Amino acid sequence: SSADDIKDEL
Amino acid sequence: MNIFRLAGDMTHLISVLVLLLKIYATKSCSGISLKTQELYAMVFVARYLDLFTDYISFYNTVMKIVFILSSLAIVWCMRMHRVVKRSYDKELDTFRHNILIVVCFGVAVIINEKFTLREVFWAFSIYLEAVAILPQLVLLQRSGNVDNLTGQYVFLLGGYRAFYILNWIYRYFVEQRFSRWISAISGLIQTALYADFFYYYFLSWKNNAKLHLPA
Repeated sequence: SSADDIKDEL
Repeated sequence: MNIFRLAGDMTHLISVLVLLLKIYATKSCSGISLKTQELYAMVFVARYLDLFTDYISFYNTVMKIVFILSSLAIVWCMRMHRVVKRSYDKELDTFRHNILIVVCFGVAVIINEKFTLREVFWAFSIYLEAVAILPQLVLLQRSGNVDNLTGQYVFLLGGYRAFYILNWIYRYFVEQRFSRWISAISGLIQTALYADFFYYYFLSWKNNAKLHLPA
């Protein structure tokens, strides 16, 4: 799900 | 990583370095809103909670540490440094930023990607960043004239989020799954807040005049 995608942005 | 995001991160980094340079070189923080700097420190601390748990890349980790340390250093300088703090425009920097903090946290509790501590704090940091510049823009309006470095700082800060918007557009078309609506919408609002500043900044640059914001 979108919530699990790693936040790779600063 | 794409060129827009790299340009955005570099612009953001330069904006922080410009601010540190101004404070260090002139030993003055006149024209700078302490409240905006405190909001930015909160943005970075709330957003980078995963600094020690999730390793994404060397670049990502280094930049997070740089942003957290530099924002805390600026707040410390403006609050504690005996020379710098004397030049703080305390009577002009009166924006009630506590309201921003409470409202952003309230919105983050309602609108987030997942109701977990980390996601709520992440959404809080995104919303808070969108409005963090408000005390600074109000201070600039109040103080009328804008010294070069502070003007450049705000300009670069606006530019960084504008690059990020290009990054989100790029990612939307390139990646099949786009799950950055919270960032994208908040980033649009954030960049829109700079619009009037950009306009006056461009006018002053075109007329080669000192940047003067209408009171």
